[in-house]
Amino acid sequence: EQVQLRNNPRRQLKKLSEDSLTKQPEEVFDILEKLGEGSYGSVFKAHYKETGEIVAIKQVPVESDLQEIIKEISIMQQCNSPHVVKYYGSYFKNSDLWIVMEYCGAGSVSDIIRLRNKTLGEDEIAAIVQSTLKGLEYLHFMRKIHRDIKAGNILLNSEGQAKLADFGVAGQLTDTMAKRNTVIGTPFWMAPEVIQEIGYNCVADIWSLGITAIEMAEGKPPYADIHPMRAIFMIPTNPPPTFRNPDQWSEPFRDFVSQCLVKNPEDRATATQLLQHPFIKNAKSNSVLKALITESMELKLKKQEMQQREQDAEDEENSDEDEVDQGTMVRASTSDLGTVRAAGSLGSSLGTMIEHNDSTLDSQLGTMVINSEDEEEDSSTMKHHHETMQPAKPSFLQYFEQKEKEDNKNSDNNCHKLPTEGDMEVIRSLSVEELRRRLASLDPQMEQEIEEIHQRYQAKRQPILDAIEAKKRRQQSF
Amino acid sequence: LFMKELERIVKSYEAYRQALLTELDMRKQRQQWYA
Repeated sequence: EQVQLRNNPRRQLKKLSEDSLTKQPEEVFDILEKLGEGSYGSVFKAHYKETGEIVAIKQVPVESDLQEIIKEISIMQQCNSPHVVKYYGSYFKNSDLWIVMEYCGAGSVSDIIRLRNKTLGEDEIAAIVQSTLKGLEYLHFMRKIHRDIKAGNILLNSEGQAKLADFGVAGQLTDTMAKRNTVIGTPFWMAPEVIQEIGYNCVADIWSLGITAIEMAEGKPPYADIHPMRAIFMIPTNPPPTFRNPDQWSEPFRDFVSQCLVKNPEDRATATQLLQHPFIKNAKSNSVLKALITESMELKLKKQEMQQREQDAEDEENSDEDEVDQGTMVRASTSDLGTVRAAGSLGSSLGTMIEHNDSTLDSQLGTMVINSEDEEEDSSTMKHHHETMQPAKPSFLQYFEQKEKEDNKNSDNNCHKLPTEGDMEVIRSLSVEELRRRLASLDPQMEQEIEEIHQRYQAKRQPILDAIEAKKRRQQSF
Repeated sequence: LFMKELERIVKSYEAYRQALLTELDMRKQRQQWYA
């Protein structure tokens, strides 16, 4: 009851009228501007002509994974909380599905960090985390796991209220399926138990929230500078990550993060418990976010104007060889106290509303969706994903393989095996170019090697899994 | 066992990466010294 009370929604657009839903979407909405790229398609700001309200419309090509999109819609549809982005309705238009959702004027927390080129202060973090926790409390109360909590998936409206967005990978727990075991999420934010595929529940989101708190404070999550493949290996084996400069942060904040980042999920606090934590209890109201939101919205506007000017200049340049001011984009004011510069490449951590896709880290920070869940869904009890035809790869490897294909189209694919003592000695006789080349090809080689050993282990594991499955089936028939 | 083997691979690559980086650094220093 408390959860529902806490989530008592304000009066606002509930859904689109019947009349609106039967019309063509362009008759119902005026598309105003592109907000960015979401996990499945472009997101636009639009004007709902009937009521004058502003909405966000995600346009998803129908050839994308509709199953996932339908799941996302279904989860949003079932939620009614001021801390979860609302779903209003959808349309089919040509080859696109238009999903009409609540508009959050300030964009995602990672957009804000990137636009201002500044990380957040403790007061701001506390206010955002408090709303996020309320959203998570509600979601978990509804037996749903978000599975991709990160600054890029927390949106702020113009009043500074944080809302959970991007349910592309969210999952529903049923009573008999208390723990899921599908590796899903974004590598650096993933809880150890999720990486280990040992089954997980709602508190996996709490781990991700702890990582997100660090992300907001430091501009990037722990291990962000490390190859995600190695991070994935380090998260379950290393002690929980902490701040780079712990002394810079207050005791309640450090304690809050440490309570989120408890490796054993059974000992990890729940959203409801964390709402009682002093760091959250003493959080200031959302008005503490006003300045930050105003600044970020202004910067966004300036940026758009600048882009427009650049575009105009470019058009002109085509007919004239005049020099155009191609100055760098908006610079954050320097007057702010001791905040760390946000990693420029990190902001657009593929989630909701990416502004531009120019980063190197982007590709590594994407959301991982692994192991289709169709087979899980039809089961009444939790089970391991049982492969049918192809041997399974470690879930995360499928992700990296795909990423590698995209990223390393030009890689020279030389196949060294595990480095040996000999390799170490040979190093001295290599040219600088060759040393650099070897360094660059190290990660793909390592991944390939890991894949091979996984295949080997899987081949050994499969007969055992098959036997267990057969035994289960036999028991069921009795 | 899988995790152990995984650890062995990652550590081995890590050592190799470190050796490559050290060697590159040494070459750079040497070059600067000669310059």
